[in-house]
Amino acid sequence: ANGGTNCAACAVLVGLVEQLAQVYNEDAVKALDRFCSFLPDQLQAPCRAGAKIFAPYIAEAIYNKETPDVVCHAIGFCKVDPGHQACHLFPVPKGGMEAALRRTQPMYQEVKKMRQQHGY
Amino acid sequence: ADICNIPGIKEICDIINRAFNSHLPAEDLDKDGFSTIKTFRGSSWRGKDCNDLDSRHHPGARPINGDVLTDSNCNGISGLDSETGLPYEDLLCNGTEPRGMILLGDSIGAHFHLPPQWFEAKSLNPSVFKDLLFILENEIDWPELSAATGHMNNTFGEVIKGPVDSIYMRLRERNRCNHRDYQNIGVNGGRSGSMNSTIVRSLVRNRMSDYPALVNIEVVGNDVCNGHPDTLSHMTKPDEFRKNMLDTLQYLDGVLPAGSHVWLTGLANGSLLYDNVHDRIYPLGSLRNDITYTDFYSYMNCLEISPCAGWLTDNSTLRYLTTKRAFELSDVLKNITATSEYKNFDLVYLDIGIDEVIAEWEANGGEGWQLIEPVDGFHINQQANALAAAHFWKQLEKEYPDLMGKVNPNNDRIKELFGDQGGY
Repeated sequence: ANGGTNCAACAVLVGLVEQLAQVYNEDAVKALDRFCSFLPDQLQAPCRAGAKIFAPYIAEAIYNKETPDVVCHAIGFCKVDPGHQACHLFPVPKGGMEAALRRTQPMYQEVKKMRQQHGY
Repeated sequence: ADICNIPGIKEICDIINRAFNSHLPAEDLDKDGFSTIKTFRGSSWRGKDCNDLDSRHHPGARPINGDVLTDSNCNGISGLDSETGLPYEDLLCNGTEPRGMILLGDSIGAHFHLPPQWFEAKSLNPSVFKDLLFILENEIDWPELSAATGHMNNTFGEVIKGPVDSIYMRLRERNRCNHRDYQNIGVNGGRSGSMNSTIVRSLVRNRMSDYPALVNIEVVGNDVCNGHPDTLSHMTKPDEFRKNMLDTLQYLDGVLPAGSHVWLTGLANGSLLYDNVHDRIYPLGSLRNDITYTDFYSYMNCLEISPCAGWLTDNSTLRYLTTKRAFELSDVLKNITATSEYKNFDLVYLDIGIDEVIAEWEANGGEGWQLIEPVDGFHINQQANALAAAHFWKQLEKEYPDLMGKVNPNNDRIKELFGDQGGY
């Protein structure tokens, strides 16, 4: 439900990137690249390929102080299925999840269009 | 479109499917069920094959012609004693009742572990991901360090901490002729149904040409664990559990060499998981102390991906009802043990005893949460695996000493002559 394991994997990854950015005092794009550089050689290329697509959106949302849960909704890995409530691992953002999801709707639409263009 | 249908990719998919679905080694030239590589169900899981071109040569085999020329059972003992003119296998192993250790079970038996360092921003660095591929190729399990078949020193100290102790190591210490005779057929998510349909069928033992084995069947949670919101209605019912286990045992009677022993482990009391960790900080929340295990459990339940909605929940009634069903299923195992007889093995039952292990740990000044896997909050960790091995061994020694076999009086001679017997 609500994106299942894809959503959870996204929340963990974005959460780590956001925390890395804080630990190393850098922006999320650099933090994501730092994360990819930690992986074994064989996995760095696919990691960077994914980062190239999503890093700008993740960075913008994190810059706007959105939580990793909200970021993952904005980039389409998490969703709210009919009859369900939005799931969150990190503390609920100020003003609640629903308001945050409304706030990030434009980004969601933009990512959706980008995904369709690239056939994801 | 299935990516596995693409020529070239198909062969790779076949290898992965063979390892991950049938629980048999992906690389096994002679198809005897044993491999020379570690991962993909290789020697991390079953003793290393010392001759992958001859299926008669594998761990657990009875020696061929006294192993004078080759080490057919891969236990590192071969050749002829020049003084007596007898094969060393005959001299050092005959009459010592060699036996293998085989685990059939779930992720607890396979020893599931995700490194907490992967979930802590401050701990992330290249060295914590050094063994990432190895870990994935072993299905995120650590059978080489597990309570049943652990067989090596813990050289992965950066991502998994704690001592190693196992039933196999103790069986080998008791009789060095047992070297390399282990099989860990633990499968993440394993339950009584999959035990009967696939897991037990991945056991490799030749009734005629292999030594007997001590087989531990442990499915300690997944029959009551699932991620469904209506979790109770998806749990295995006692009559279904009984049928699955009886079918499994009947199959085993057809494949195990005479003189084997089967030991059934009861289901766990998973309530202790929540009790011990619910208000502690989850690794991903360690930077700001803002995520507890209760938050993590609720999140998994919200996404319906929890490995156990019945135990990993703040709903105490649900936890109670899940434990109740687990105890009912354990009663089925006790009843089967008391009422069934098999031609090729005797059958015993032991409680899993994690409660006792935790109580003992606490009596020695420890805290319960220190024995639980930090990332999933659902398994026991390396320290607890080692303690569980010692606990089981003590129980076996006390209640069923026959299962362990004799102490081999030739152990020192074997050490002197054959050193580490080829290692692992």
